[in-house]
Amino acid sequence: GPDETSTIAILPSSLPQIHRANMMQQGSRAAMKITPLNNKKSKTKWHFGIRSRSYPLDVMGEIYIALKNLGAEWAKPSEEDLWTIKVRWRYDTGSLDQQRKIPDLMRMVIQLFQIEPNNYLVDFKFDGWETSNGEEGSSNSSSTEEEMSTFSAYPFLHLTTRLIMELAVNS
Amino acid sequence: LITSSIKHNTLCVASTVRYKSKYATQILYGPL
Amino acid sequence: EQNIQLEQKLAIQSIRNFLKSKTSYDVLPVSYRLIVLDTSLLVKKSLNILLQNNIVSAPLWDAKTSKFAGLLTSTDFINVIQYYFCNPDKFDLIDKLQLNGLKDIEKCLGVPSLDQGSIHPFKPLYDACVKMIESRSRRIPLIDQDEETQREIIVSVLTQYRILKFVSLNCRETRFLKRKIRELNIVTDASIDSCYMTTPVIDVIQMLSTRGVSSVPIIDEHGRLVNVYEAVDVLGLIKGGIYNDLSLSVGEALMRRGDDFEGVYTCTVEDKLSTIMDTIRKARVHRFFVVDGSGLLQGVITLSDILKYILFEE
Repeated sequence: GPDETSTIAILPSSLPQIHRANMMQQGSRAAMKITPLNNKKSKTKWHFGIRSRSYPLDVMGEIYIALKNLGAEWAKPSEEDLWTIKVRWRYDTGSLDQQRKIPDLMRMVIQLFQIEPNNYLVDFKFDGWETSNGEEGSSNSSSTEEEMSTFSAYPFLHLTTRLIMELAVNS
Repeated sequence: LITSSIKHNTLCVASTVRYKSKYATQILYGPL
Repeated sequence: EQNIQLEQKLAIQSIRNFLKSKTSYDVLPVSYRLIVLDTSLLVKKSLNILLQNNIVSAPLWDAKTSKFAGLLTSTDFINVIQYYFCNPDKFDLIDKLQLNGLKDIEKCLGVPSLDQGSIHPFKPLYDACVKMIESRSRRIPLIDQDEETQREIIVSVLTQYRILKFVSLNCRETRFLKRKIRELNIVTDASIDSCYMTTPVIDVIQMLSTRGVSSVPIIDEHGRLVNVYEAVDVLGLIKGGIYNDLSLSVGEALMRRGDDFEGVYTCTVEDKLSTIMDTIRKARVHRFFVVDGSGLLQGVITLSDILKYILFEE
């Protein structure tokens, strides 16, 4: 049970409501104007990918234009699947990568989904690394995604941020 | 990729990745 | 008395072994969020993001170098306020200041850069604690490497509070820490760093910065503790845009505190670490101000003081 001899307590005069009452009582002018910080957290609404109500082919066109502006490459889409883009994007951060043979080509899959009539979702998925001289990143050879367990999402987040900005600015 | 609506010219994207046997949702805020 | 001393000694050694047997990774929840800020964000935007997410610190990511760029903490915001008071004409510069500009502010003020240090998540938790005490910072980033690209991964950031809470939740031995605080020599004399309700808030902010402390006790004319100004209160001050009011007293600045503030925890030298750790287990408390029977301020016990005792004493 709790230790009866404990003298740990909360200082009453430090509670915000009591402090404010004390300050008002002292008639402090500034105190009248100062409002407490609103700590109600605006709940962040999360959703997969980015939404679009534009015509599907227009969305795909916008994405290709944005990818081109950002210097990314993509595989020629197959007739059967016009709504998936396999992207390869150079992500080099200075000469460091070359010296250390760090894979600097990130692969990404961008896919358009229909959620309901006139409501589409563009999904972005990380798809491994390649090195410039065409070697596959080790993620495809040695360990499957399942085994790979120290994966930094930041380069992927950074490139998708740039693509989303390009789309937002263009649109 | 998970995103939240652009507010105050700030973009917020996130991705949930497995780190060993735990799950980290890495959230990155960047300027639009 | 001897039993209590012996029990305390054995309990501390057992807790220390626990810290050596666990890793920082063990402290992480099974599923958690980590908010990271791109260094090209504006400082004022990052303040909104911290407040929106109810956090007071966040790791920074430099997309140009694809590297971790240190932690944004309340110390950075204190520096911004001090820079403004030294250069009131530079207001619009502050308005446009990006996170990657904070280092320049430190140079202008001549304040030392906070040595963040970092540690691998699978190193012993004891090592993370020692690193934190050495770097005088109250949090430590856990950094690993992406096995594919050798790029840094910010796995999480551990704080002294999270570690002591982890100990209080998992070490039953904390119940045997029955020696009185007065015997343990872990109380820091806080009277030198105190102020009054009418002290200008800029002077208190200067004390936070020059003394390298994270809180300044506020006493009345008799020396009784009445409140505390904390480093994290600066975020609310900047958010309210009222930091440029030179005449603002610390009592007025405390009007910014939200209603979810739990209050200032006090104890006396008669208390024991067992009840202190039990309070940490139950509440979000970051320090205990030591008062005597009539409320006169005697000192403070910070989480660093408790951690140092567990790591190195007995």
